[in-house]
Amino acid sequence: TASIYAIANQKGGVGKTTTAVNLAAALAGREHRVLLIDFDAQGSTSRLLREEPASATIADVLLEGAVIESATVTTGRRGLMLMPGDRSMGEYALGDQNVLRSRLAGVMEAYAYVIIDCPPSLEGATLLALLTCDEVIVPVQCEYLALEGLVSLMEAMEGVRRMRDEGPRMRYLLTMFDRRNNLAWEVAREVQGHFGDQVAEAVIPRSVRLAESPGFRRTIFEHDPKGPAAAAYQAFAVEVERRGV
Amino acid sequence: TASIYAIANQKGGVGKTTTAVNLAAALAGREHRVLLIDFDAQGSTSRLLREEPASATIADVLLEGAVIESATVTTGRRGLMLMPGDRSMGEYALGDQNVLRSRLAGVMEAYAYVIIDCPPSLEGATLLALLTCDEVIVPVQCEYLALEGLVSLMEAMEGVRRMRDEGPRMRYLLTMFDRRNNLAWEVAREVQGHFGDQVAEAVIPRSVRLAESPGFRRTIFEHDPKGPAAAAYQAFAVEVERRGV
Ligand SMILES: Nc1ncnc2c1ncn2[C@@H]1O[C@H](COP(=O)(O)OP(=O)(O)OP(=O)(O)O)[C@@H](O)[C@H]1O
Ligand SMILES: Nc1ncnc2c1ncn2[C@@H]1O[C@H](COP(=O)(O)OP(=O)(O)OP(=O)(O)O)[C@@H](O)[C@H]1O
Ligand SMILES: [Mg+2]
Ligand SMILES: [Mg+2]
Repeated sequence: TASIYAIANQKGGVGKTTTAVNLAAALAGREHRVLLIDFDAQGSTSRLLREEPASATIADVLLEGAVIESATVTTGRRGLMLMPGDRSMGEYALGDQNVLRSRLAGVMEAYAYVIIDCPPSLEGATLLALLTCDEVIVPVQCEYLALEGLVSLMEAMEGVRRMRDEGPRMRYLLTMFDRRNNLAWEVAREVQGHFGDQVAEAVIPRSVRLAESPGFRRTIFEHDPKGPAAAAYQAFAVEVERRGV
Repeated sequence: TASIYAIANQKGGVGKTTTAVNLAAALAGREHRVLLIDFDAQGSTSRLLREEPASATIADVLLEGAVIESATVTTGRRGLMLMPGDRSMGEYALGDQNVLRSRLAGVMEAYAYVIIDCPPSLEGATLLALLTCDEVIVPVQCEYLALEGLVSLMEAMEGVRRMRDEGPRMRYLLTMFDRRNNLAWEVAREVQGHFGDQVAEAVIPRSVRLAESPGFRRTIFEHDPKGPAAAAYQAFAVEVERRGV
């Protein structure tokens, strides 16, 4: 049955969408069936990967009871299906906290992984994802302001743990790591010190190729398959496989 | 009477907080009295500049009618006062769209500039800021995904213009510009092509010094006064002065 991952961090621009797309692509490339769900009203994940319009939106699934399949589209990549984002997700307010789990119940055998890209927030759609997932992957940009943001994330997770029996596991992924820059090493050391083995072994380097790839509507594996960023996301996918739920 | 600027862009991590803090500091350094308001529930602006706790919060001002002065603190920098952010701003839903303008009425003669740092969203507190300000400063990171985010911002601004007689002016500021990188030039050309003279002449370079400065609780003028980032924010402050409302 599928493992559900939420990619979340209320700090903006830390690499949530980039991680959601490239982790999903790496897992699909390793012969798994993956469903990528775009909870961000900006819908950048969807624009990157989408092939054709869906007949229903995520909001139809959550609010009107439409089935998951009607809001799912192909991406042109084997094994990778997508539920595109929708502007109405920006105003989604949490209702029934089990709505996503019950909607996904019918497809849990069809996928090995469900990955949810969240907007930079801890409310609404993101809260639903935190209440639904088995594990939260938190991209942590190797910069000072991103470090400060972790405090409010940890407080929010305490709230989530009070709302559901067993809280999700946490996994912190260092992103945009520039080894020439002292600040990056300092932040990495701080994160390792705080979170110990909850920090992924893979570290995503700062890479212009990653920033370029959305412009070509490509994953990093299609844009720069032999580069360090593709290798890092590949290594992270192997870690996710190994630690499965 | 004070000019009111909102620093907004729902795309995360594009340099809103960095621009709010350093523009406010540059204007205060040029002998203006500046009030910096932190509408972001993460409160990173406040942590950077704050000297002592306020007796009231922004939420008390907006929801309970507390006076602005009770929620304002010194920052240790001449001419620069701060209204710290508050976690409750994360759930703020727009009520009376004139509430901020009427609360500010009593201090509009005390300041030359009021600058509002917004969270990565277009709802709630950000919408209030867009309805209150004379001008919106939109930091645009020189990367592809930030470009896509401008489409939803422009749509949101059409909604704002329908809600108030005269919409705010728009000003786009290119940030994290790395001249060694083709992608940055491409994005800059695209933004200039779309927005013409609404694009600020000043361009903020990508600079490790800027990313480091929050860790020392310093503005860029205190951390690296002779560097390119300080010069760029100084030039932008001069542009804001010249174009004033
Ligand atoms: N490792 C990396 N190296 C260089 N650039 C990166 C890297 N990861 C992401 N980027 C770029 O940084 C910017 C922010 O990344 P992304 O949009 O994935 O973050 P996000 O957390 O999803 O943002 P938001 O908070 O707006 O949802 C994008 O322009 C992206 O292309
Ligand atoms: N010109 C620059 N060069 C290098 N780093 C920068 C620059 N401007 C900002 N930064 C760094 O980039 C990160 C994002 O900037 P910042 O937090 O100001 O963006 P933001 O738009 O306020 O983010 P959020 O959407 O979370 O509110 C921070 O770590 C900041 O220190
Ligand atoms: Mg994103
Ligand atoms: Mg900010």
